Amino acid sequence: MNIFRLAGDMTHLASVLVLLLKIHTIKSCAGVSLRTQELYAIVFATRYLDIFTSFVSVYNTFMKLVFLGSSFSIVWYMRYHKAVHRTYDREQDTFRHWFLVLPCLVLALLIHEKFTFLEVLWTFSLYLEAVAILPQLVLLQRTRNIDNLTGQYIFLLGGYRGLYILNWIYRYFTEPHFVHWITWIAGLVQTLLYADFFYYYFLRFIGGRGVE
Amino acid sequence: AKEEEGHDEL
Repeated sequence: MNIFRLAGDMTHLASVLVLLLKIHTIKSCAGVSLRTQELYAIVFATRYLDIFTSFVSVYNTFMKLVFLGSSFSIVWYMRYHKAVHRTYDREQDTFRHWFLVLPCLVLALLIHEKFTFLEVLWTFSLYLEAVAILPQLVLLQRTRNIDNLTGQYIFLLGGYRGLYILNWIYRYFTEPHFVHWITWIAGLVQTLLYADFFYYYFLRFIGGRGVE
Repeated sequence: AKEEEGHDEL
């Protein structure tokens, strides 16, 4: 564990807590894409299948349970909780996110580190996570203005993988044989997809306006 | 060994 990875995990944890806070306290998911949340639930479900077979540390298992629990409960809230579901912008959240799943699965079957069931699904989860934010970014374009909590959620979600990139650079220079091109390229693509959002998000800080 | 056998990152 290094400071970059810990900062990355904490940023990721903060992003799900901000979203849960917004949904649970003000019972609103305005501006939040259910489709991105569904993709993230699939990402965690396919990435943490090894939670029962390979124990890394208490921290690792605990965080996996937190991410699994939060992503599925957010989907449940947005789909089935009356008050929250009413604030869901179904008409605008129309990105065909299922079209992302199959290509990621095919790619994982073609490009992976080991051809085993767990490893292919793990690789699939990396590719899917790289593009999971797309429905949310499209929804963002359509809803123009978003509230601060949603803006912070997206900022933290984008920032965590950026911190992971620093972690991979650190581990590359400090650990022999630490080379994971698939993870690195997927993580880079994921972070680059936020570039546009980061630009407007920082403009907001400079201009002191809402995120447009 | 741990790294090889599985993934130690989230």
